[in-house]
Amino acid sequence: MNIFRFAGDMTHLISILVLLLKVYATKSCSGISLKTQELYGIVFLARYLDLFTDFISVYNTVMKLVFIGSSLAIVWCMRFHRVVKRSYDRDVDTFRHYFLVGGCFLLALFVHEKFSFREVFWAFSIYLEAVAILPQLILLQRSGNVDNLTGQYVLFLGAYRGFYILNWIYRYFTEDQFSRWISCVSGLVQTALYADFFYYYFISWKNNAKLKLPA
Amino acid sequence: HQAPPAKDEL
Repeated sequence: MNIFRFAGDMTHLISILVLLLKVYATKSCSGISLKTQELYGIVFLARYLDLFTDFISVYNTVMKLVFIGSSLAIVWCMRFHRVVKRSYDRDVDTFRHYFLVGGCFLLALFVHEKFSFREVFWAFSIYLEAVAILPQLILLQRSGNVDNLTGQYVLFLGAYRGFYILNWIYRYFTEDQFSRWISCVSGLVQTALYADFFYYYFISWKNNAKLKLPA
Repeated sequence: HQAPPAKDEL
C-alpha cells in the first residue's frame, strides 16, 4: 500500500458516500445515470470474484464489500425504491450500455494476463470500468445544469483513478516485477474520459458559477 | 508460466 493508492481508495469511497448522501438525503436520483450504476455493479462483481478465496487484508475485504454493497444498493434504490425511482428519468438515460458490456467482454477474451476464468473476468472488469462513466457523462450533457452533489460525485469518481495512475508509476519504480499494463492503459483511458468534465468543473469553480456541460 | 501476482489492488 502506498499513499497514492490509499488516496485513490479514499477518493473512490468519498464519491460513493456523496452519491449515497444525495440519494438518501434528497430521496432523488435526478441527474444520476442508472446505466452507469449498473455497469459499476457488474465491474465490482466481475472484479471481486476472489472475495472469498483470496484474503489480502481486512482493509481489502472490507472495501470490496463496501463497493459491491453500495453499487447494488444504488441500483436497487433507483429501480425499486418507491420515492427515488420516480425521479429517475429514463428518457434522458438512453446510452446503450449493453454494447459496452459486450465489447469489453470480447476484448477481455482476447487481451488478458492469463486465459483463466478469473483473469478474463478481471480484465473485463478493468475495461468496463474505463467506459462505465460514459452514460453518466452523456446524461449530464443532455440534462444541462448539474446539481452540486452529482457534480462532486463525478469529480471524485474521476479523480480516484488519477491517483491510481500515480500509484502504478510509484510501484513501477519501487517494485522490480511490477507490471500492470492492462490496469495502466485502461486507467489512462478512464481518466482521459473525464478530461472535459474536469475542465468545465474547474471553470465553474473559478467563476463560482453553476456547472454546465455544453450539449 | 508463473501465475500472475495476486490482485492486491481494488
